[in-house]
Amino acid sequence: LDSSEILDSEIRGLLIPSERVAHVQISNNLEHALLVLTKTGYTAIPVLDPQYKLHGLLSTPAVLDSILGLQRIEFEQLENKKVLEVMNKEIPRLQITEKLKRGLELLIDHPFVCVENEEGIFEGILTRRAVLKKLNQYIHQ
Amino acid sequence: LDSSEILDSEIRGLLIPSERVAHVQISNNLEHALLVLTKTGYTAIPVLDPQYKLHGLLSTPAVLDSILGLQRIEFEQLENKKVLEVMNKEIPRLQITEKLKRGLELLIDHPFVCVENEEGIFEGILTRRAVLKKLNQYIHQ
Ligand SMILES: Nc1ncnc2c1ncn2[C@@H]1O[C@@H]2COP(=O)(O)O[C@H]3[C@@H](O)[C@H](n4cnc5c(N)ncnc54)O[C@@H]3COP(=O)(O)O[C@H]2[C@H]1O
Ligand SMILES: Nc1ncnc2c1ncn2[C@@H]1O[C@@H]2COP(=O)(O)O[C@H]3[C@@H](O)[C@H](n4cnc5c(N)ncnc54)O[C@@H]3COP(=O)(O)O[C@H]2[C@H]1O
Repeated sequence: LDSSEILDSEIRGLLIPSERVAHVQISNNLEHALLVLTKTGYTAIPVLDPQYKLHGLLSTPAVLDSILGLQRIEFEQLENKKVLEVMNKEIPRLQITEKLKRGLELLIDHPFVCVENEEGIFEGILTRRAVLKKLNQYIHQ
Repeated sequence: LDSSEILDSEIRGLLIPSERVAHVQISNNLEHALLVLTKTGYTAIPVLDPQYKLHGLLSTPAVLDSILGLQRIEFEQLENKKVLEVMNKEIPRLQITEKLKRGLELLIDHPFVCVENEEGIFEGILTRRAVLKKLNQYIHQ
């Protein structure tokens, strides 16, 4: 088995393209954002601005943690908070031209990695599922 | 590279053992369960009974979806619902003696897989992170 064949392949071929990626806008409030997460069924999604520039990730654990009071989860606080306040800005990013080798390393600690072009415009996401499927095919040859 | 070396290795070596796995009891209500999910920061955890027998998985999306009303998320309904009503019972299970080959196939569609012994007692979980880390080491040799 020649591992460089798979490690040097471009992530471009494994991406979920931006048009199929659920996301929220940086200006939304948390009540709207939690509805998006609940209806799409995803536990974390990218945060974009109107120009499709990537700003961070919003996860359900982070949203719920932000309204965790001493006695209970204080859901009435959701409409008072913004995505901007709760999103995770410290996220790895891949360029669309990068290799699977780099994607695999990042996916050890992240369920998915956002991909952007040189202008910082959001192109899509690379998921653990896509890479595990690829590795499984490769390892069975 | 000899892929059978990795595919035939036992999942036992890659498990997060039961004592380190956050879980809820089948008899808990959803308000308690959502607090456990929020405090541990996990998006899905196993559902056990007092004998440590595995019954299903509880995820934050499933909890929130169960209280999604026409206008808003109806958080006051959480104390009226039970884990039993909302958990996912249709889950894959691995025996502790099974091989990584089988684990890898299941992890394509599941972020983690519960592992049990022959008595159906919960032993731990096999996660995508553990397998991706292993595959990354192997592929770099
Ligand atoms: N509607 C659906 N249909 C089929 N399978 C589903 C599904 N929703 C979730 N899953 C399964 O559950 C895994 C974890 O989903 P989660 O939402 O926690 O975590 C997801 C989510 O945070 C994000 N993600 C995936 N697809 C997305 C999309 N189209 N839009 C936005 N975010 C997405 O990437 C993470 C990893 O995704 P990955 O596919 O590796 O892993 C997914 C997939 O195997
Ligand atoms: N406290 C923490 N410290 C460090 N990294 C963390 C973390 N919480 C989450 N992560 C990272 O985020 C990934 C997704 O976590 P999630 O809770 O959605 O999805 C988790 C969760 O549903 C479950 N899980 C993992 N460890 C668990 C544990 N100790 N107890 C209960 N469930 C666990 O297995 C899924 C996949 O876990 P995996 O490790 O592959 O992938 C984890 C890990 O890479």
